[in-house]
Amino acid sequence: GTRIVYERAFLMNLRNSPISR
Amino acid sequence: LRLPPIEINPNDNQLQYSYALWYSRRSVGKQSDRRYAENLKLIGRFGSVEQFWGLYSHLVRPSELLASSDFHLFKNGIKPMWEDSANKQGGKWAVTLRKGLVDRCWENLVLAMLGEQFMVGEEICGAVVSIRFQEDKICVWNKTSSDVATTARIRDTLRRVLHLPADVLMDYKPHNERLK
Repeated sequence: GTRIVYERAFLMNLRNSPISR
Repeated sequence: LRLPPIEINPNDNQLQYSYALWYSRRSVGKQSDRRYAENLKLIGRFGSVEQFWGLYSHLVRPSELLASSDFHLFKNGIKPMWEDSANKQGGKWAVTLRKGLVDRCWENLVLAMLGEQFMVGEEICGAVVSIRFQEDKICVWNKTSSDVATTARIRDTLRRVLHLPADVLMDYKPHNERLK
């Protein structure tokens, strides 16, 4: 199947988003 | 070690794999395999980008750890030990870093691994950051040490994502050289 690939910039952008748990 | 599956919020950005983060601190003197296993402490597990940041943001930076400490970030289900069935036939790339570089390099490596930037299928087992007195070390473990194309690809990706200076030492060792 398709692999879930994330660029560094995308991951960094989520760093400051509210934690979902 | 049997743990329940990791529950992921449906709104989260799921990762290709789930991971477990471990901490260890080496005891003084030569360490037996059993002792090594006893020193491994599971810190947490995650399966989404959001869960990763939730854990990571509570951690000290590697450079703040006491000397002889390691963080081990491995795919869920793979113990950070040579003896694990996923590691037995594998090996690791080790990058030796002078003091001051390890935090940035470790973060870049972790993000590349979680984001599947290595493009070597199932081959990546995990990564380790080791804090020592003189210098620090970062390692990437893979499954099949005899797979020359894959190990070369891992080396090239490591160089790229860590932005390593040309003079940085990198060496590859199959685990079975140590098991013998």
